[in-house]
Amino acid sequence: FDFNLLVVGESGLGKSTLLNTMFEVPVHNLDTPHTYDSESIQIQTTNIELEESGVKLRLNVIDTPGFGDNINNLDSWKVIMEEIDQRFDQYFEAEENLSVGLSGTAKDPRVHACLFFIEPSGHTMKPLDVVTMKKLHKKVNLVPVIAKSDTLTEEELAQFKHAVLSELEAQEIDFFTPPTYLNDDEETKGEVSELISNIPFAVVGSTSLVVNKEGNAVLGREYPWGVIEVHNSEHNDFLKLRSLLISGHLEDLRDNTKKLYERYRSEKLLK
Amino acid sequence: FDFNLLVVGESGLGKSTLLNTMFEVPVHNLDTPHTYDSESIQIQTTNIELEESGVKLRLNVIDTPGFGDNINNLDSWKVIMEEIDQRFDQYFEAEENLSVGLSGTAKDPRVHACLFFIEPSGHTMKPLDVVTMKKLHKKVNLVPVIAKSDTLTEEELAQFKHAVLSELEAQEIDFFTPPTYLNDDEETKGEVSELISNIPFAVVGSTSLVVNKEGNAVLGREYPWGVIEVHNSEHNDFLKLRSLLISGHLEDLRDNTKKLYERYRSEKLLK
Ligand SMILES: Nc1nc2c(ncn2[C@@H]2O[C@H](COP(=O)(O)OP(=O)(O)O)[C@@H](O)[C@H]2O)c(=O)[nH]1
Ligand SMILES: Nc1nc2c(ncn2[C@@H]2O[C@H](COP(=O)(O)OP(=O)(O)O)[C@@H](O)[C@H]2O)c(=O)[nH]1
Repeated sequence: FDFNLLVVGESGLGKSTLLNTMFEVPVHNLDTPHTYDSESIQIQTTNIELEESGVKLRLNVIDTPGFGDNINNLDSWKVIMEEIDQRFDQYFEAEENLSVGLSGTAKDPRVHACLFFIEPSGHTMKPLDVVTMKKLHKKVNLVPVIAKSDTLTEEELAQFKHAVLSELEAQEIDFFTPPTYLNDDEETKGEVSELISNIPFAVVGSTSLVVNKEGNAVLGREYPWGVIEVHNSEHNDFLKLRSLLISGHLEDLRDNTKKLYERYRSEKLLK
Repeated sequence: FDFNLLVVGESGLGKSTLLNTMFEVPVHNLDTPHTYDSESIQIQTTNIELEESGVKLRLNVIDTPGFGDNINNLDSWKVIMEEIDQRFDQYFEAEENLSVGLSGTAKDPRVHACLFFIEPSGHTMKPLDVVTMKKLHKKVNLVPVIAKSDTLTEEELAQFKHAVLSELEAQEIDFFTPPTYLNDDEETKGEVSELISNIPFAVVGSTSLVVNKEGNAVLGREYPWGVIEVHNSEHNDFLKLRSLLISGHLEDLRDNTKKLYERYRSEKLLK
């Protein structure tokens, strides 16, 4: 079945690297030269066939290069908004023509999650990030992440996560949190609350193998002063993000997308 | 005598921290909450009395908070341009009224250097940086630095420095390089060429003491995976930047400012 992942964030925040690390396939060509020649965002989709726990998954990464990169970013969010709406409309059309059918194997074009990369400035989110999130959060599962989190010390990260959460709350921006169910056991409930308490996830990506302190070859980044490991939860929240997006809560994201779509659909029918 | 240092770069690039580290006095209050409530840049000047090798120095830091922080940054460079021109005009007025005199102790309002902080994206400079540098480079000694350079591995840093230099060359943007003089000895010539070959300097700032591998207390940043040291030239170019700005080439910066002023003055008189 389909998993449509919208990726938002300015150039140079390690988005391509993180996607390649997460899905273990070159989602993006890291060597494509970056140019700022476009005045606006150009939606780019990459489709990948994945298999997760025996289930075939069509991962569609919807990229938004150009977001936040221009001198004037006033319209940055509009192109993204249109993409989300257009995909809702496609699903709406398909529902109307029941001949297409909407079984589990049919294409589901709706955006199931928006991975929003926040620059690790150490202060707060940029105005463009806040404005964009406010526009999108009622239409898509918002998953805010702190990009290149190896820029921040443990102390700075704690402060920054707090600052981001306060601002999300003050601006009344909803973000996705996995639900717990009545019949979940204590261990599952514990995992879910552990996940939730770490949002926004602070992530580091790397497709290079480096040698860590114990002498093992791991995915990471090697600096003259030390080696940061992608799969080390002492070093960053990569494993938690992967759990949210792929291994643990894919169904929750799809279920919540249905709810968001229902809201969109009723507003559309009212007009 | 006066040293007027213009500081340009978006919020969160470690500018305040770097200035505090470089001048060893709280140039900026690091706890002032950052807000993005202004729609444009607000020039802020901080004056500090310093003593360097027995010489009293009036350091005037000209800050430009708001640069690059808005959704629309079209006018970011104009406010900065006006500040530089206005200071040239003040000097021009003073020259005209020779009663003020222009001895070594009189105030010299002209901007002697512009410390331009580049985000360590790993790709190239942002369009706003390029546009702004093109506007300023003929009027001020441009000193481009790569901010928070501990974000980049040694390999990424080498590539990024190369990308920045190529773009500066392609855009015909001049930046300050210290001169060598005929009577310089070989050692001095070697130091100068070593400095020049490391431009743009990759800097890290910190006013906190941390314990390094050897067990010494040093200025640096402590991560779970290692400690980066400010004064370690294996870790970053802080010492080189300090040499350029304070200990080695202050006079060269002031001399070159005279040349840039002369060009401004002749253009002004031609109108
Ligand atoms: N410090 C740090 N750098 C990273 C990380 N991930 C990627 N990078 C580097 O950041 C630069 C930009 O990465 P890229 O994935 O192309 O960013 P994108 O423009 O957002 O797609 C490259 O030099 C990467 O090696 C990370 O987690 N931490
Ligand atoms: N990784 C890294 N972080 C830094 C560095 N210098 C400062 N910071 C952190 O970056 C954040 C913003 O620093 P600040 O000096 O206030 O930036 P400014 O907004 O440009 O003045 C704070 O959390 C600092 O501790 C640096 O060299 N490297």
